[in-house]
Amino acid sequence: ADICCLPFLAKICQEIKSAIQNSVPFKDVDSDKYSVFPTLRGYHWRGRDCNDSDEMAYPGRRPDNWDAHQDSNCNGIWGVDPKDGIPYEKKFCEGSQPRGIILLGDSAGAHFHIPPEWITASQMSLKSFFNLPTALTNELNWPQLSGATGFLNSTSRMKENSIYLRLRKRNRCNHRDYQNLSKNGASSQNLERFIESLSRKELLDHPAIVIYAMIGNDVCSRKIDPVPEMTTPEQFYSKVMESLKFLNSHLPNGSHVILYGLPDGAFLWDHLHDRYHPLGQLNEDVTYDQFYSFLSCLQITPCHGWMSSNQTLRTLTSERAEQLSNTLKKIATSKKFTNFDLFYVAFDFQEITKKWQKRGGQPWQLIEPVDGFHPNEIALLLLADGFWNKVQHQWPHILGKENPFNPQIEQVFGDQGGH
Amino acid sequence: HANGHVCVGCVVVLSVIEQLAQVHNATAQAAMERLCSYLPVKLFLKSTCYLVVRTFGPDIIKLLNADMSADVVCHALEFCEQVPGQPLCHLYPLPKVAWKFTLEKAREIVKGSPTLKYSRSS
Repeated sequence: ADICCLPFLAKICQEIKSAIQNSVPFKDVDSDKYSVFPTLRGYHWRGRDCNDSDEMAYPGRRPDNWDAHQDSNCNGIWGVDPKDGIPYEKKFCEGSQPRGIILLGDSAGAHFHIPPEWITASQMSLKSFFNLPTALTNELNWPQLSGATGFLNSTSRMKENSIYLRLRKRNRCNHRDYQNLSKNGASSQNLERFIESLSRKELLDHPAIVIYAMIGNDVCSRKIDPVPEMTTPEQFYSKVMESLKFLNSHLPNGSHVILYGLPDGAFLWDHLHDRYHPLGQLNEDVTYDQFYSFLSCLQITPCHGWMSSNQTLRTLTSERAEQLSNTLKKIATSKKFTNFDLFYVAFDFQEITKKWQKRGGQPWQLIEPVDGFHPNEIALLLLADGFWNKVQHQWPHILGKENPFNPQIEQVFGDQGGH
Repeated sequence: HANGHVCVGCVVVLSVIEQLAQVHNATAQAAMERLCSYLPVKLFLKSTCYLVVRTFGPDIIKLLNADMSADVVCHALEFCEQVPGQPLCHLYPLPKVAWKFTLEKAREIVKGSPTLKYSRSS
């Protein structure tokens, strides 16, 4: 039953388990935390390594000798302009203040997604499961399509782009400088177990924009009585401060940290409970209410507090979420750090619901249909859009300036080696 | 529920098999073969599917042919279990006939099955 018991598979199984537990790439020859392999925490999660046999060549670093001889920061810009002998990286990127994006998140940030075509018999075909191996080796997450670090084209034909792609469009020198350090089940209380997977050298690398987005697991649990399990504001404050101190000792000076608030998850019951779950659509016999009850009964629900018919419990969960958001606000307005400035952005689901309804959409279309819990790709890209507009409006310095050399970079280097 | 995920997995897979048979007006056996044929070879997914069908297929066919729901099948095959003192966990509306009686009937159908001799963990 446990295939990892087979002697010849034991070692590779151990390596895979270690990669997933530590949130670092399984295939990383030079151990610089960047990989040429997509899944198992590879370049679907962090910028693709451009030289996996040189630990000093990786996305986000300051260029080595202006990359006159090799692409040390994997942004696809290197070599010397024959017309004037000036290194391209110096010509196109010097003074443009490149920066990377790093997400410290949970399953929502990693874009947890189970395709409905995997369980919808009426639409099932040979094509339905082609992406199953990729999904399984990414822990059922799709960070390559996420709102923060996605670099692939949206599968839901949304015109909005991820935060990373917007940073790249603003300054092509930011190419490949993204890290999605999200984990299913992550919360303020267990971030310390994988925050070390963050890759940034204070003196060698460009500044980063770090988004701290623990948006649910501090109030969500599978327990029959989830309230005692909820993180208290005091516990939350303590752990968030620990994480910020860690970031201050690792991030290059001039970085920015944005604390992302928690949503009001009561939205889920309100808009889904009486709708049919994909398993119940053929015979109209399973609603999300029944689905939620089944998961709660088995004590494997991702969030008993909000995925419940108990109005009181839903309200309690939303109240605690708001208290934790207020804790983040308090930290953002009162704490100072040497290497980064600190901001708070609310998780404004109502705002994106209104935006979506203006386009003729329905609120339930913003939630993952199979788990009935996570924000789906549409929601994640609308949230990224709202986040970008808010930051650009209130704190434009965080995003950096438009690089006037973008056209030249594209002309000389094309897609800069892609992703 | 130590095996909550195993139970959900069983109910989801059984639901898909039932609905494939319904949609294609086919037998449970044909539906299982169809499902396995859709799976990629990578990660042993297709071969694991055929192995599961060979191991549990005969029992599943008997139970689905007796119009048992996915909940009942998964309890009869012991992928789901009702822990004493805990509520019965089910996804679909309960059968019109008392659950206890239905489950006893289902267990009778698969009694003596070689599959159930092994502990489920293997």
